[in-house]
Amino acid sequence: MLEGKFETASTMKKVIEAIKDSVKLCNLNCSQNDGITVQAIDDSRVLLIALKLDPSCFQEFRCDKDLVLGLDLESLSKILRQGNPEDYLTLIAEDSPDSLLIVFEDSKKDRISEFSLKLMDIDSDVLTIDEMEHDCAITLPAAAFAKVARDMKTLSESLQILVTKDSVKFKADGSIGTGSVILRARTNLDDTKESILIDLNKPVNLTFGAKYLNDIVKATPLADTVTIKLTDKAPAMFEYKLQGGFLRYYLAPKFED
Amino acid sequence: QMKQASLLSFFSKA
Repeated sequence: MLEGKFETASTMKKVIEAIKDSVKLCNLNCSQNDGITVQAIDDSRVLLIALKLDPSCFQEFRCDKDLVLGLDLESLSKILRQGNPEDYLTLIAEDSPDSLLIVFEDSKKDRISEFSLKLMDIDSDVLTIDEMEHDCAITLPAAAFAKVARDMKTLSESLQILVTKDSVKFKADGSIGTGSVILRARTNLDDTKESILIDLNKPVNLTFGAKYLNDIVKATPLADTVTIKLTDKAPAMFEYKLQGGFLRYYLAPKFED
Repeated sequence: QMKQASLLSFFSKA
């Protein structure tokens, strides 16, 4: 039996909102040691989502037997919207489940809402992602990255990211004209989450689909900062850290044809 | 013209 109780529903609500536009169906893997993990790839095989919610993400967590819960994320999102962000949220499943029980509790108002979501058999590819060597790692405010990704998408369907030891430059080249935004590395000791940190082994110049970057920044409400690891001619990794876990996106680059 | 790469060119199926 699985029983995972979150102190607030907001984490799960934000996680599902962050991934449901990229993948429609996914398997939730549940185990006592790892908590809940998800790996899902979008239909175009360009963007991969890796979610880890350790048992420490939960107020209470037990999973007697490893479980795979196949979910339609649009349906899960409909149910998660029924609860308030500050409600307790508990996920419950039997050992051979055909549904997932989702319970919201508002202890102050003595309100308990229960929903049952039908599970599905989902046959999806799982990819082996090794810890990658990277040419550079950038940590910046998640909102600053989201603004660049959203703004530049209006100019071009591609966004070029150029990193040197003291700045990150985003460049868009579209039919109406061009644009660039430079963010300089800075350390803000008073407010460390406002810092822009660049750890550079080698300068990087990579181009990504603006549409996918806009899917990634849907995770912005989950964390103050995002860490981006880039390597020449390889997929980029975007990480939003959660308390006791993470939501990562792996995005394949674009190349000159 | 830029061409979009696939993740399958970088990661193998488990």
